[in-house]
Amino acid sequence: LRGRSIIDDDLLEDLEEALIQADVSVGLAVKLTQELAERAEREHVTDPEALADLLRKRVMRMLSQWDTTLHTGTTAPTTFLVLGVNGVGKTTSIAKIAHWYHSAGNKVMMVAADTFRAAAIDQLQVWAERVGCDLVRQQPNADPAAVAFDALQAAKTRGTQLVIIDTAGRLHTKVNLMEELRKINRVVERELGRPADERLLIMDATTGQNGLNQARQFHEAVGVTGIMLTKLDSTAKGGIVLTIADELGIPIKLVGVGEKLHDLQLFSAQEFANSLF
Amino acid sequence: SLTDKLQKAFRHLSSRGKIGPKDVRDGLKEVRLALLEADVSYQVVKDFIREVQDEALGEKVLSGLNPTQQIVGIVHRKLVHLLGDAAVPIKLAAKPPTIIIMAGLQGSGKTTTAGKLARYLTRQGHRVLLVAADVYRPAAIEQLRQVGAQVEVEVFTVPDQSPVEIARASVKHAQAKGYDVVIIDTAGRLQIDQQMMQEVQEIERSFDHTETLLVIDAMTGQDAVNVAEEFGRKLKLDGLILTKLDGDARGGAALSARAVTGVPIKFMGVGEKLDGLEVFHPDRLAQRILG
Ligand SMILES: Nc1nc2c(ncn2[C@@H]2O[C@H](COP(=O)(O)OP(=O)(O)OP(=O)(O)O)[C@@H](O)[C@H]2O)c(=O)[nH]1
Ligand SMILES: Nc1nc2c(ncn2[C@@H]2O[C@H](COP(=O)(O)OP(=O)(O)OP(=O)(O)O)[C@@H](O)[C@H]2O)c(=O)[nH]1
Ligand SMILES: [Mg+2]
Ligand SMILES: [Mg+2]
Repeated sequence: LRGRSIIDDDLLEDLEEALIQADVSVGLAVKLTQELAERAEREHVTDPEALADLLRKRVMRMLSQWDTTLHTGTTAPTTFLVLGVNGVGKTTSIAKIAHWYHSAGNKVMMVAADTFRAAAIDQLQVWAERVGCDLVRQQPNADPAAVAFDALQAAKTRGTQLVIIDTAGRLHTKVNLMEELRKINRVVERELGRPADERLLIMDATTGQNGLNQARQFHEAVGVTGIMLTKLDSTAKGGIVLTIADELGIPIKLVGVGEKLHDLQLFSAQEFANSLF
Repeated sequence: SLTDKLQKAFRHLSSRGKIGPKDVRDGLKEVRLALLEADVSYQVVKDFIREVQDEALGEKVLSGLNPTQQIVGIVHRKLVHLLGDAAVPIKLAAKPPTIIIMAGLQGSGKTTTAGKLARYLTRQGHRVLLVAADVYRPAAIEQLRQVGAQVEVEVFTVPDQSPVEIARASVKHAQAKGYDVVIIDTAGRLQIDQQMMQEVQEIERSFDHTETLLVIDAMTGQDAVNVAEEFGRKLKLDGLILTKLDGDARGGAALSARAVTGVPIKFMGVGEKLDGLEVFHPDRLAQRILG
């Protein structure tokens, strides 16, 4: 399959290597470089930079196929349920999103439904104070679904426009924790009269192939509507989202680029493709 | 599993019975794929496969009866060896207190692991002091306080001081109160953040001897090599701790970090609760990486 007449094998191997080092799955990296080789052969492209550029455009197209806007509810409050494995940046990302909507003049409420982890509620409390928005909380070890329920009731009374629900980090392999998430999702849906407007999966850009398992399991559990990729200010490329796009078609909507409130960006397929390799 | 994949790769050989160098090289392609899928860094995989190839192409395999088993055997053995054949414990200071520094990227599990380590060392008979030196993350100090309370270990904090000052004050406090182990929890930081790397360097250099541990999330991908390399250059790393191994991440980052720093993996985080800490098992991690 290699030994092309005009395309340098080493060059193709370098591009494949670059994709793998960016955490693109091996299978997809091979598929993309083979596709590239065939195209280059057909169109007589031999310049290394031109080849890399073609590959970047291909990546960009793979990631531009969907709508990246955050959904708004038909009736208030618009509700975002935030989920993901441990330590990926859920709580911090909620603060950033709250800050963004609050700064635009919306009445925002954060919900401290991580009732398990040490000081999780305290952490969100600090962020709510910094953002200047509402926070609904109960005591540690309260039932997270009950906290979500109470928050939505309060939101309706207060005329809150956006409710963002923080949940505890959970490994997608833990059956009981995934069931707890399903329950929170069901309670929210029942209380809203429609599914949560966004079920946002937070993923860490430093995550490797396990990210595909995460996306699959969370998607199966609650139907993920969008992904926020955090820590893109690190040296990690987050290439696993390309595999997720290819296999699951879940849109990447937001990006986290730091630990401060303003370190939030809308996902840009072009920017992502250009920094991938 | 890798064995299944290799059996499949060598299936066409059963008619001929004997395998040649080309067959070994084809079999190793499966090993390479398995390691990359397990998140082992590209370059580390390349070096590892070359080493395995040298041995696999040797007389024993080519004339052996079951090439699949032999190759898997060589791979497994070399992997265990590369990971660090046996568990290495925390290095206790000749003159107490032993000062342990938890370092690593944001969200890797430092604070939780500090608590786990405190519990582990307390059960071994040590008097442990936990130190809250993360002054940045909202409620980080409160988090360590609650963790400390759960494992019944004192948490040292000082308001309005820099992490370096807190670290220094904590050791003085430990010496005064007779603690023989101090565990300093630090803020998560990017290895490319010059200022933050300088800060953790300064904490380390404040003392003659420290046990500096790099905490790495088991789901880390190719970036593990960049992170480990830089932390290894800037700090005198003494150990690695791999967290969140209770998930289904293959954990290849452990191999990458170990290969690039030469530092032993000491513990594995295997749960969210504070008893979720195990001493490193190279054999179990090797099996997991190979899938
Ligand atoms: N550099 C960087 N750090 C981030 C980013 N997003 C979050 N963090 C940091 O990652 C760490 C974990 O963030 P959290 O918001 O507590 O993560 P979480 O998913 O809520 O964690 P759990 O609730 O424990 O599962 C914190 O130190 C954050 O400051 C980002 O975009 N860039
Ligand atoms: N399942 C599982 N979760 C873990 C493990 N270790 C830590 N966690 C979880 O991972 C998340 C992050 O842990 P922290 O201890 O806050 O991580 P950290 O490195 O101190 O984070 P920063 O201080 O923000 O850099 C929390 O939800 C922990 O409960 C583990 O071994 N298994
Ligand atoms: Mg959180
Ligand atoms: Mg911490």
